[in-house]
Amino acid sequence: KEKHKILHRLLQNST
Amino acid sequence: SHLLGAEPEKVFAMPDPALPDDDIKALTTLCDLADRELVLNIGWAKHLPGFSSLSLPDQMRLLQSAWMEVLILRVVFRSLGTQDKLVFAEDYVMDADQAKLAGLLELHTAILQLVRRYRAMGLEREEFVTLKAIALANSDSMHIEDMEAVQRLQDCVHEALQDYEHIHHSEDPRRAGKLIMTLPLLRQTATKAVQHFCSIKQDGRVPMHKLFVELLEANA
Repeated sequence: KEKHKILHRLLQNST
Repeated sequence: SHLLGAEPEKVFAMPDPALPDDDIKALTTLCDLADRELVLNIGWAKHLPGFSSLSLPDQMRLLQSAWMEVLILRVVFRSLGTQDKLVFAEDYVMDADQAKLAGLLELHTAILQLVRRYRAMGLEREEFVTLKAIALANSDSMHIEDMEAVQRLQDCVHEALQDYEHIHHSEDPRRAGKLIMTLPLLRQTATKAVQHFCSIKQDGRVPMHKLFVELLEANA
């Protein structure tokens, strides 16, 4: 999961 | 209308004028453009009805499987009005000779096949945005946790396409099916593209941003 951290972060952003 | 409203803004390629005009510059420009489009496409996915209520791991899996299909479908739609050229961005249009120089001739040919198919059908913007949503919902990731929720998303976007065709193309009751039958070629083309950019990544000569690399690695 650490490998996909940017996708994870972008999906969590509320915009 | 919801999907039309969720459509991301356009992106410019802005090739670096300081770089010499060679294959590395072309690939660098495309990878940079793709990375910026990916950020927009992730934002777009969150606007699809039902997508944000999927679990975060399922949202990730759909995007990890379908991201290149979404990128390519956007290039295809932009290229409908241009003969034999791919409109990667308004300021970045590539003909076969330029694609060959960049080592992308096979991919260029495959994407143009999709362009011709949709041009022959007169693909409309409403159909394009709905097909793009179908491609995401139908991405066939092998590790979906809640397949029922993904099925609901598929049903929702499929129904949107059926409704649109029923109202606007009642003269051709098979139009929705014809559109859906283009998706295997989109999948095949996206697979080729991912493989090609994976080998470019391994080559190490083209700088790539982290999100683009992350998604290439998710597919590899």
